[in-house]
Amino acid sequence: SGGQSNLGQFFATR
Amino acid sequence: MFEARLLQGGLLKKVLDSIKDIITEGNFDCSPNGLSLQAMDSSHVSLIDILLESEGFEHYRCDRNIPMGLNITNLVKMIKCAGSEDIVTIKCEDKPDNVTFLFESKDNDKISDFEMKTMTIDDEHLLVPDQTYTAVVKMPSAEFQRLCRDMAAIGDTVNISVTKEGVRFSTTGDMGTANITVRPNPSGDQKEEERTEVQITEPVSAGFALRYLNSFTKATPLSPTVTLGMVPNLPIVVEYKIADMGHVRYYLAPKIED
Repeated sequence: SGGQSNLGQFFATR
Repeated sequence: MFEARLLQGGLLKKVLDSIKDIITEGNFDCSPNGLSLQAMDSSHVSLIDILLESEGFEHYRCDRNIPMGLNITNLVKMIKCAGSEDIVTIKCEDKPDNVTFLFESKDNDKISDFEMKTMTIDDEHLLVPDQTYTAVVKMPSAEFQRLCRDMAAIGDTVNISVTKEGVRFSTTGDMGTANITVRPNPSGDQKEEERTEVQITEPVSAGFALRYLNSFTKATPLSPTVTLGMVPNLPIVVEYKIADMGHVRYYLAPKIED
């Protein structure tokens, strides 16, 4: 299995 | 001020059970629309999104938006003091230092109030886009829970691939591999909540950490069904609808292919 991505890579912050 | 009265206090316990393994603190946002929470786990891999709509409460008053920062561990301790049949009222001022929980027994022979300190939480709020999902799978929540538990016994990561034939869950570990395919039920014999339904515009496949998915299944008592939404290369959404009230949703970032 590969590495783990995080949500900041997909969703913008407000 | 904010005041909300919930006839089914047991629901709050279930909601807290569904988040307590993932976050230790969070801002409950009280607004005229309802009570909501958005919070990420400490590694920012998963996001919890809760909505309890104002219409679902027996009484609901909220004059302005109030962020209610609470330590979840302490909140669980306090809500545990309510009987599962109790009516729960949550109250706080506009800029609260404390929030009050009032528990009334069903027969109205016992009334308790608990006051809990609030905290200031600087959390990052994520903008989750309104997504059209490439693949949507609706299945019995107990079956999804069982499946995640079985997969986690074998491996750490599950690959979920959805085609119109069904959903395939696969994992690999030191002892070997496991594959479970869930097919849409063809017959109309089952009750709606016992059916598996798959809607796709194109096949999708991605890997996810089972540790998080297993935590999400703590929401199983909230709903007989769970809905998985997938888009290639985007986080998966795992949604538990709360009848007449709202939802608990989880977003989980995918594993990256080597």
